[in-house]
Order: sequence, then structure tokens, then C-alpha cells
Amino acid sequence: WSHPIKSTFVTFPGDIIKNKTDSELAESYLKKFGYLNTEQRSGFQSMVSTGKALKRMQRQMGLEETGELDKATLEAMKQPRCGVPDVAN
Amino acid sequence: YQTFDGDLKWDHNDITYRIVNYSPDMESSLIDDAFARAFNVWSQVTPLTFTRLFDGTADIMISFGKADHGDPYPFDGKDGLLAHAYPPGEGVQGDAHFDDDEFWTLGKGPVVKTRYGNANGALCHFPFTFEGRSYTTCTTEGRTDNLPWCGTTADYDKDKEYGFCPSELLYTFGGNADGAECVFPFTFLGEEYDSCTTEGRSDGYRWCATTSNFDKDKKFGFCPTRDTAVIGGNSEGEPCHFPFVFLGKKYSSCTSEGRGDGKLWCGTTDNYDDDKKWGFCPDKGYSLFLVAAHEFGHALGLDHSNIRDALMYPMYSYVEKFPLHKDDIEGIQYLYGPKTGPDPTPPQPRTTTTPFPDDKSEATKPTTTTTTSPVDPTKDACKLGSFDTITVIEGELHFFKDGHYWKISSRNGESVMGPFSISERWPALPAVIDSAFEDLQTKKMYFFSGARFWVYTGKNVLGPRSIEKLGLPNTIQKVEGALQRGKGKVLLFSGENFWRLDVKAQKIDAGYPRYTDVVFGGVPNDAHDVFQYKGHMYFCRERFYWRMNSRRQVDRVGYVKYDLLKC
Repeated sequence: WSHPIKSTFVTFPGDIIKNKTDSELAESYLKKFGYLNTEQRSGFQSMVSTGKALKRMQRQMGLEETGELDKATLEAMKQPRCGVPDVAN
Repeated sequence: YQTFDGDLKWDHNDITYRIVNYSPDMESSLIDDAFARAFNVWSQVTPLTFTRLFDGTADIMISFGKADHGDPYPFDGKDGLLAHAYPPGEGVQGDAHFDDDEFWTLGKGPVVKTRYGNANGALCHFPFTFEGRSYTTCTTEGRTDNLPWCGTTADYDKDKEYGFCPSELLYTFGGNADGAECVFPFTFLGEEYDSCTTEGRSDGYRWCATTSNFDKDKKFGFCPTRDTAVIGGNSEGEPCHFPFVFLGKKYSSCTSEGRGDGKLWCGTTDNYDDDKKWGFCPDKGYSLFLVAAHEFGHALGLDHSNIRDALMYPMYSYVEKFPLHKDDIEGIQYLYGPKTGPDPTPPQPRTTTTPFPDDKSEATKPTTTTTTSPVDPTKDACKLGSFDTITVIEGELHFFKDGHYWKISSRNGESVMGPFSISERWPALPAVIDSAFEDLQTKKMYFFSGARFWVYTGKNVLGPRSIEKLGLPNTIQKVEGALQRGKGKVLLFSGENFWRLDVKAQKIDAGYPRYTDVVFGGVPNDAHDVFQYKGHMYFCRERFYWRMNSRRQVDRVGYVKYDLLKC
């Protein structure tokens, strides 16, 4: 009776929220809120690294600055929030 | 705290806002109130004032929308992004948008304001007991007309207090049908509809026709969300259907099965596998007040804070206490400075020799009672922020305030005359007059103050009498405005309601009270002066007026001081 339940995920019609992997979620979060962006300065484009972006996000959220996509960071990314980017672009 | 690059801020302190549309989740008056309280959070600690406009462009335009809602930042369905706002400036700058795929509440579950019934529009009390059974949602039990209702106290069986819950069978909002209820079935593009639909719209809002044929009559309104309805999915507005079958298994309550995000959902037909109809189950929802207070922070120039307890922290969390943190206060005061000057205080009652009203003393008598303050000629009507009442007497606009009155006469080039002493002209009256009107047929003057009224015929006075004698309920604390409606009929306003007085019979007509916002859409619900002047109806709130034409369209919003007093 203690067999683990094997969940089947389905795609719900009309659902805007798509099932994403953790790294997909993190990447879209970091981009959406301005942590991971392409900065344009004097014609030079540089991509901020994901680790640096994660650290910046962790600092903003008052989390431990590990630069890793740890459980606490992932949980924070799933919380309901304001849509205004944390880092201005 | 953070401000936006360049410390973007408003270059004026009298900020205007406009609520462009409403969410179906809460009654419009609750939404109005949540936004007003959210602005108040900021006006309490800065010199900023916030005035609501009902048309035109305001500094802060507030709207609800779903997914792609007309700007480059689409919302994302239920949860996730709740709202966003733009920093101060022209155009979309300063505007605040709220995701209507969220369930908007006051943070602690459905807030259901009732209509009709006998509870004066009170909120539902959940749970409530009816015939020994406990109800946590509105119910149609005990009725044959399918209208959902609820108890407004814990025990309907004992208190018998109830009201009707939001339902498309009772009313609609927005649209062009003045809040009329849906008519089912109705025809739209040749098809017949038995329930509210999102067909024909790209914004996902549910609507219905308010006549049997939309194609012919073009009358419609949006459907309010029932408290039992699912949120989002593809069946918004429908209740859960229990039990329902999902992947061959029967469910008798909401489940998170099938989802990776743990959200509770239900089928809205008996078999999800066949019908694929579903929605999220109602939960505590998000506090519109808290989210709005945060968004208005952006609209005033604050960016996100990294202090977890600050209102401007980007994540939502529910708090019951005053939401501003020291960090928020420092941030907003960095932009606009601290609040200056004392809080406004209500006028103190003046000494009067008028005895407390006694209905037994109703008789026409010359009066000897007076207010005793002398007229101060330096009192300038143009320096007053608002008036106790404004009314037309003998064709001249009169402004009453705290024992004095001023008048504007077209015979006098529309300049202000006064101050005059109320006690000299109408000796029986108290200093503060809440409302007044002149009966056009008899030329009698009616004055209201608190729960009392007086009738002047020339120099003779009748009263004070209790307003209950007119048939007004004893719960009314004051009559705030009066509008002449045809011969011998006057509308009396108080709170969110109005009543029609038959002046000759001295009785309120049957069928009243009615909701002010249902009949007079677009004017403030909390107007403190309502009067008729030169064919227009005026609703005043603080120093502003909303002018409504005979077709009940607000055709002007302006300043009492500049437009009426000609200061």
C-alpha cells in the first residue's frame, strides 16, 4: 500500500502555464526580471553569465548567494510576484 | 529601497487616477475601496493626494486584463505574475495593470457582497447556518428561482439576515445595459446561448446579452463571478462538477493530479477525459489592496526593494497590518518629502440653544432658537476645501458651511456673495446642514442635518422631525444630497443608496432604496453634495464635482472652487 504514486502530467487545454523543467523556468525567470539580459553599451554586447545572474537574483531576494539553482532559489522563482523587472533594462 | 533610473517622479502632488474596468471577482464598490485604501497608504506618509476621475486621462490609469492585454508584457495565467505598473510619466507611464486570471479577493478567500435581501448590502458570512446545515459558499437551497444567496450573520435560522450573491441572473457589470441581468437564452450571431460566454471576445471576459437578441438590440454586460466558480482553465464561471472522472479515476474534490505545479483543479463536467472542461479551484486569492498598494508604489516612482518585509519587495505575501515598512516610507519620502501639516479635523459642533428634537414638538411655530456665531466677513468661500451642502434656492446657487452660507447669483454677474449667517435667515437650523432642497411647487425649503429635517415656509418652520417619519431607515446617519425629479418628487442620497421622496405625501416611494452606482454610473459613490443646477446633476466629492447630463452621462469633472464659485 505504500507504493509511490506515479503521477501523469497532462496538458490542460486553455492553460497558459506550461510544464517547464527547472532550468527552463530559471532561464525564463532570470530573463524576464532583468537578471539575465543582453546589455548594449557602446555597441558592445555582453551576455551576463547565468551564475552571475543567479547570484544577483539571490541577493535581491535575500537568499544565500550560491550562484547555483538550489532548492530555495527555485522555490522563490515559483512564488507569485509583481511583473516589474528587478533589474532595469 | 530603490527608485527608477533618473529618480522618475510626478511633477505635481495632486495625482489623479481612473479605474478603467473591473474584475468580475469582486463587487465594484469593494474594488473601488481597495484601490482607494491602497492610495491612502502612500498619501498618509507624503504630501500626495489622489483624486479619482471617471473619464478622460488620469495620471494613473488602472485596468484589469488577461494574458496579452495591450502592452508588451503579457500576463501568464493564474499565479506567477500578478500585476505590473509603470513609473511616472506620460502615456502608459504611471499606469497599473492587474492580471484577471488571478482570483482577486482581500487575501482571505472570496469576498461576497450581497445585493437586495434585508442585510443592506452586507458581506456574506461564511460559514452560515441554514435549516441546521452549515454553508461555506452561496447557495440556491431554499429557493425556486435559482438565485444564489447567503446569510450575512453566522446563523440565518436565528437572525434571518440575508442577501443575494453575485450572479448573472441578478446583474451584470460594465457593458451598455446599466447593470441589467442576463436574459437566457439569447441570440448572438444567429446562435443561441444559455449561459455567459466568451465567444466574440479576445480578452477572455464572460458576457451575456440583457435582451433575448443581441444581434438586434446590442445590449450586453459582463457576468460577475459566482463564489463557487472555477478560476481560469477553459470553463471560467462554471462550478466544479463532483464527482468528475480524470484519467479513468473518480474525484470528489479538487485535485492537483495531472499537474506539475501542485495547483488544485477540478472538472466542470462529469467526465474530464471526454469533455476536457476544467478550471482551478477557488482559493484564498490575492489581496487586491496589497497588490495595488505595491503597484501604486511603482506608479509613484519606487522600484523593487530587497527588504523582505517591505511592501516594495517583489514577492507577494499576505499581511493584515499596515503594509508600509520603514524602507518604503524612506523611499517615497526621498521622492516627495514627508507629509506636512495636520490631518484635517471635522468641524466641531457649535453651541446652539435648539433643544434636542422631539417628535412631539412638531408644530409650525416661529422659532427663537439660534446658532450664536457672528458672521466673519473675512471668511472666504474660495479658501474652503469643501462644503456641507450645495443647493439652489430661488434660482441662486447656495453653498453652506459650518454656520454660514454664500450664494452665487446670475443677477450679480455670478460673483460670490457672503458669508451670510444661517441663523439669521433660518434661525431654527443647526450650523451644519447636510442637504437641502427647495420644493419647486410649494417653494418650501427642506433642510436635513443628521437624522433630522426642517421645513421652512417663508419664516415659519416645521420641525425638527426625524427622517424616519419620511420612511427613511433608522440606519441612515445623514442625507447627503437631493435631486429634484419632476413634479413633487425628490431623490434623497445617503451612502451608496438613494430613495425617492414624494414631497406632497411626505413619504418615500415603494421600490427604494436603489444603488446610486447602478442608476448614476460614473459618479462617486461617496458624494457628499448632490444637487441640480441649470439642468445638470452635480455630485461633489471634496473639492471636485462630477456633472451629469439628463441622459445620465458624466460630461464634465471639475473644481467646485473654479467652475461653480468662480474663484
